Amino acid sequence: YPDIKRGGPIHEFVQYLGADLTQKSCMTEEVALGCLLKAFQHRAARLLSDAAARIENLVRSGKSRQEAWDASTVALTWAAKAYCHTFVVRTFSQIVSDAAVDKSTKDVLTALCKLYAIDGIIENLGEFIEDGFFSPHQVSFLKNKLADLLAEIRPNAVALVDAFDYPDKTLDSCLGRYDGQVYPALYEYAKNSPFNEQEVLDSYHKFIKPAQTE
Amino acid sequence: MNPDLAQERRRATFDPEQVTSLLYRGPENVRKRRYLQNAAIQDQVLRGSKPWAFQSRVEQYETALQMFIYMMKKLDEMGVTDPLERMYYQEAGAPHYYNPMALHTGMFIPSIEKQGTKEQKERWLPMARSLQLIGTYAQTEMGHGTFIRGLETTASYDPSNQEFVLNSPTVTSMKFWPGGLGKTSNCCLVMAQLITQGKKRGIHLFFVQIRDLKTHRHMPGVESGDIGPKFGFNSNDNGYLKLSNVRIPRENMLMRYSKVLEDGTYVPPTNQRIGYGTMVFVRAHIVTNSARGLSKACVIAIRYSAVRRQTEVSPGGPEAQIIDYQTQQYKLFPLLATAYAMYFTGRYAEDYYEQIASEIEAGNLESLNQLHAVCAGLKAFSTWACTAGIETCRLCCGGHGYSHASGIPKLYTYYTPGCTYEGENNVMMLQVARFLMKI
Repeated sequence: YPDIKRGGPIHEFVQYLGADLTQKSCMTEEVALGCLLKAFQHRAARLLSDAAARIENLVRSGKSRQEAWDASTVALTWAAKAYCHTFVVRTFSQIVSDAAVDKSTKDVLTALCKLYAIDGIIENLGEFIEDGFFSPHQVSFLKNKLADLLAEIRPNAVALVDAFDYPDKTLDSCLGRYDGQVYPALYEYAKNSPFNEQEVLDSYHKFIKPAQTE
Repeated sequence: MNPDLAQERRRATFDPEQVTSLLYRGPENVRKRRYLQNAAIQDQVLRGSKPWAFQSRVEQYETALQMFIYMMKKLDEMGVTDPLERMYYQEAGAPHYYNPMALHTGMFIPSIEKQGTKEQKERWLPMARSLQLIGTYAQTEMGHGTFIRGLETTASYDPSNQEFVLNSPTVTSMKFWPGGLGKTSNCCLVMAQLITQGKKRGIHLFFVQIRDLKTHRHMPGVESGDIGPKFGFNSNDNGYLKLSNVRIPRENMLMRYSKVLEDGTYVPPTNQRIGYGTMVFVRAHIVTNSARGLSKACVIAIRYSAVRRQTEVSPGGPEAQIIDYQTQQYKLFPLLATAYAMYFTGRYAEDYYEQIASEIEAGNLESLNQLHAVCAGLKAFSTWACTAGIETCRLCCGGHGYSHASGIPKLYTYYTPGCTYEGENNVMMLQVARFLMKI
């Protein structure tokens, strides 16, 4: 973190952590992927800065560096999670944008990528609006886009899970069968229960019957 | 074919085959994957057993053992050596049975390959590959997990006969949890505090034979056994191990990076973290593994949501497919997106691991800390997302999701250990934080 603050050479994974934290979001109604990624980078940089500032304040107030660290682990965990979240959003968007697929496929994957990012923001909204990075107006863009994306993905949902290409045997599930014959499969499965090997279980004679005759 | 699912497939606006190719790195890999999966599915030997959930624990263990030994030999016969391709075959042959030899192939052999000397590799690897040696990786202790430096097991060097003496000095120091340690393995790599010339030298790996290679009975000073039933992984004999003055020759310490000379002189490694290589390797692959778990749950929940109908939308009308309810979409589609995100990130983590591992092999350790932090963070982030996501998928299947017939409880118990094995997730996140602060 001191290297970042000094503007020293740092690895590409963490370069964005040195960005200007006073900047506001570029988000518009279109909800561009670039603006979504910047939001994640801003959140990670800010939470890391918050954690570092907390440690420095504790050190200034007389605690040792280790004590200050130990008293800041919740803030540090928030920062680390935000960093990982950013890493995933960045990787997802990078792979989708580089993918050699036709336009209709790319559109579907881009919608998924945006949904992943927007859902990540909405589920952690406090961390994105605490410093006023998003305005209330921009948050409403995100909420509207979320609903639009759910509708957009809906017709492709089954095809998107088919694309994982798991044979039925691998899933080992009556509900997830490729042919959708869920209810006959549940019936067949139930018949495997050892309870069904006898019409009347021994336990009936041992426990239920005596209780009925007492 | 259920008409609703058939209709869903007709209305898709893209070609799923292109996405499959993207996920599995090209059509050639997809073809190989399907070939291997079909070979396993068609194999009569792998068909016979009764459904998993109706088996006792011993039956689950024996079924898994029989299937995985059969599959290992079959894969060797077919000349399949790539670990991913082997996994595809095994995944289709014995779905969600945890392989009692998973640590043998996944950690024991790779650790010797990466941390053994040339002589050690020549001595142990051929025996390990032919199952003369069946090994595991005994790191975790009953009272000590992620904080490896806190391990209590000791390996004291005795220069008079050039042997290490291994001990579990307390109950908390007993090795506890390693997969396959209880009944399957006859040897293991033990992580222990090295003591030589009266000084503690930090934790190191030692090859310890725990059972006789002919009778499978315990070696002198060794006590081990199964730790009992768990939340999942019950086809695996996770075990405990107590060592009482177990003597092993000096050559049994893995000495590629650090060494103990005949007189007891300690030669330290160039980087203290080099010994964590196996763990980093496993963490890099946990990300894709998490994606696999979450994506399977999504397949089940989304297909079922297209088949299941519930409640008339307008009075007297037909019951709606539950996938048409926005609340169901809001629960499932972000998880579907997460599964894709994790697949792609896992691919990145594996490539990054391979890249840095090559640099390490060439003696360049500059990026080791970076790799360590990235893999730790992504491991935690992906396993949390996977576990929480599978639970949501279960809820999306209503009452049937609670039945083992849905396949979801087994997925949950199979994947959720990822949150605690190979490093508890909060600890992982603090390692990321330390990396960020240091860099």
